[in-house]
Amino acid sequence: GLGPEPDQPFLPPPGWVSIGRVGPTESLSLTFALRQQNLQQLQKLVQDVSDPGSPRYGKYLSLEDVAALVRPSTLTLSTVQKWLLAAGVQDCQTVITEDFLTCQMTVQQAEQLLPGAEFHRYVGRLGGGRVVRSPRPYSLPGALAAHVDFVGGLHRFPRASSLQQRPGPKLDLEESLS
Amino acid sequence: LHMGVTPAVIRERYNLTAQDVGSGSPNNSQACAQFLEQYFHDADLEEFMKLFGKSFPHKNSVSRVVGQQGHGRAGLEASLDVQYLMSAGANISTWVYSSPGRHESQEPFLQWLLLLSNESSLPLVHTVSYGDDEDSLSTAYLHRVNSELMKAAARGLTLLFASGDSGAGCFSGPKGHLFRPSFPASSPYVTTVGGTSFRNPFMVTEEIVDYISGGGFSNIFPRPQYQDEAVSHFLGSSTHLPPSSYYNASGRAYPDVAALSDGYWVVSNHVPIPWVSGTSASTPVFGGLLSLVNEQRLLNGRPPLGFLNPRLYSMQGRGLFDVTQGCHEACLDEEVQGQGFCSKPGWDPVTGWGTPNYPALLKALLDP
Repeated sequence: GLGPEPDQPFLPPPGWVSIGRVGPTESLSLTFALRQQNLQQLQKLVQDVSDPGSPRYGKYLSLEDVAALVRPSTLTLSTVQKWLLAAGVQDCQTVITEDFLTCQMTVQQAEQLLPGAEFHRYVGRLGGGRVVRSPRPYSLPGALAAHVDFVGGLHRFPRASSLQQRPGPKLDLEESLS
Repeated sequence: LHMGVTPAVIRERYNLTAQDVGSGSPNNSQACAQFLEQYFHDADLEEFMKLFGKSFPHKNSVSRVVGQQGHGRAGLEASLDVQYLMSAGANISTWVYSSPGRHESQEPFLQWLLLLSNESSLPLVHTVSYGDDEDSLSTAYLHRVNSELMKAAARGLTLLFASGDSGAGCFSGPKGHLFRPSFPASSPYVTTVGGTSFRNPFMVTEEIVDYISGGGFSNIFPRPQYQDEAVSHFLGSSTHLPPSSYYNASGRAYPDVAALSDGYWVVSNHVPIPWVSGTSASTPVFGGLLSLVNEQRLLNGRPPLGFLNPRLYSMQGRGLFDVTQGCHEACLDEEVQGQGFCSKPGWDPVTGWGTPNYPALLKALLDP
């Protein structure tokens, strides 16, 4: 198999603690980012519609136009669908652009589909909630490499807000008034 | 004199009159997005507007919540985003995306991207305070998310991201220290908002750099053509740049613009909280002002602003107050001694082109 994200750090960031492996029959939701088409054309269109000097300035695309441009190839859609069906994964939803597929499956199915993955439940120490993630990298069958950009729901943890309450500045009314 | 940043202070500094509000038209709308387990409360928004919104027409409730709003305590971040988006972009229909992750295995930011790809009709301006270190994300993920942001740009959506609250950031690698860019702030398809402070924190004065203001150069995305001239000018004319080994000078440089990020009043769980700071505050403020510009463009039969950067960089700072004093924080080591980049006249990787001067910005952005 091939790892589509070999450089993705897969250990939990500080503040997250594993409370153990998730049971094989528990349900998971994974998102498959399917390979898009015509990205260079899309890039050129973005330049044109955003450049006030272009005759196409402000002539934005509808979601349906975007979908027609980037929708994955029939080969990509059928290859991924066959792979999922072969693993017994049937409960999937797509989006209008058809370039994401979110599927519900059991942990056991997910670990079979993505060799190497091992799902653990983590709790955030500072009220960060609970998430299920894999502390080990996953791989995909070689035949899928050209069709899936990455699988979401394995490694990336929610990020805490960096907003802060700073101590108020020292009030020097005399200086302010002067 | 004032005792911290409120909508009145923002409106005064950025030259908004009581008439600079939305018309309530259904054609114009704005949104903020939440990816943490954070919720806002309608009661807080109402109290905030009662305390701080008397001087301008505004809405007292959000028009639509997309996703789940939990029933727990309100979060400071969520409260801030809603309250300042709705007081800068006053009287404009506002949506809140709440994507805390419906399932324990979902990635909330990815869920938001999916929502964008699944709704034909969306608000014109989106402000987002989420950001991750570029080095914490895989190259495959970074490029794919960048494509998603490009899809949004093609549709004429204006996406504003906070530049982050760690200045240039710092990564301790095997070869020593490097600055640490933040993503999606570093995407070439979003407009990134940095942060400023008042020179005198108790008066509406000119602005200086807020030392936390995120900024720098992407290690992943090359510098887009639209900012080539501005960034080359900065790099070529700065006399005190950090050592070149700390950053990738040919990467996408950010932020693009800035707004006040220091000393805000926020109402959360019925309590007015002072001195709240972060670029999470400056982002909804800038977003609200762009929504006001969109309002006027739509009234004049123009298309909405869409992806702003190519136009912004061609304006060369027109419509913005240039911030020319101060530096942001970075690695605490002998080489840079805690200092990243410094602001200077024109564009810089600390405050971008500067902060909004609304009447001038409107003039610059109204036509064509």
